[in-house]
Amino acid sequence: SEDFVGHQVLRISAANEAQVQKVAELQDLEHLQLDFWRGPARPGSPIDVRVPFPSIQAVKIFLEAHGIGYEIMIEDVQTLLDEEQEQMSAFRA
Amino acid sequence: RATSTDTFNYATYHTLEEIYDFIDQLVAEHPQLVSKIQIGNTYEGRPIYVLKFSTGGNNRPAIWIDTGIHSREWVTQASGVWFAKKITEDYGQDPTVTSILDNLDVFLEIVTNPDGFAFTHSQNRMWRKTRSRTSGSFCIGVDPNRNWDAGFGKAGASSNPCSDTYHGKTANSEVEVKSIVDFVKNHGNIKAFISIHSYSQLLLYPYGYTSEPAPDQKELHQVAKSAVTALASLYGTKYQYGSIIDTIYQASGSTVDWTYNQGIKYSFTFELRDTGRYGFLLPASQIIPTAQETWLALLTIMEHTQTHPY
Repeated sequence: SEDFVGHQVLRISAANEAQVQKVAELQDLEHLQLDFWRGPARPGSPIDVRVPFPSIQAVKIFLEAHGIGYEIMIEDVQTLLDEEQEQMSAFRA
Repeated sequence: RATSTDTFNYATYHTLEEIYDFIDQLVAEHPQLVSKIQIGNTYEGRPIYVLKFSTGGNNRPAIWIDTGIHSREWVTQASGVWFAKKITEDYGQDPTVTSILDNLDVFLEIVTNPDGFAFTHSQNRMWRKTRSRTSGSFCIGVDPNRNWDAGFGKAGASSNPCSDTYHGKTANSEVEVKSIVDFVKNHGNIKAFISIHSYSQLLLYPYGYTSEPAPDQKELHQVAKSAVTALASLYGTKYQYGSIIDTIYQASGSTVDWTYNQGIKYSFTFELRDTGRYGFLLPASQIIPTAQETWLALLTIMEHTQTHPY
């Protein structure tokens, strides 16, 4: 199974069109392996992105360098997935 | 395996096999009301099933509901299971449901992307697309909500097979999409089409590929307003509503743009809970509340469809 240990989901708040465009640029950086759960649309509309552990620092630096606000929506994706699996297993048992 | 659909646990997530067992059990328990139709096979050979709820008649006007075309949106398949049970419980008991089913058929596709769904259970919980192979690429899968023949390939979809919004080589290239297209065309009397996704709490209507307003926008907007009001009446969950392009972003080749262009006026797509805490990983404890509130919105749309024949 795919391992999501250390993956975080960031909720990004782009305040203006320029910031939306900056976040959109991230989509083109394939080496970061970002998974946009909610893509960049317009200012004020939240952008959610799952960031693999190796890319977290680069993404956060990118956002901070451009003054783009964000918060951590999910601290560790794998922790939630483990809870989900445990719950499913418990019901089966 | 649950011994009946009464003992089935609706408050947990289930595998494809468990859902398919549930479907068989529901049909066995309500043979006069529910039947199972196989509309095709997936890329990997799995059967694609649709539940038909019908009280008789011949090719009655119908309402289509699908859940889980994006496989990782688990709350949608789980809600679909709950809807199926709810229909059988309420027919003959609830006057609205009874009236709808006495006049219209309801088709419910609970697992619209079975290959992707199985993959989310076995390999990659975050898988969204189909599992078809693209020649010339190592990347697998097509976004089945960009693969419909409505503005296909325009802005709002990716031509990169590695992208999560890859539109595929051609419209209807995905058998999971083509099977529905064929079914809808062959049926010819579907009056409402509701495609359910998660998340972000939205109720959307066409268009997504163009900013041109749909000819029926005014009515669709009113129906959406009524539906989200009904939805919010249960737990206060707030939904935004509007056209796809105005409310989220441009998306070409999407399901309900195609259905609307086929003449299915009441074409809507939902994005279920949440607003930014769990995303696709909504805890199982929220399945039933999500399904319950969504059902109220669905009833609003279905009732409007029944009372506004066209």
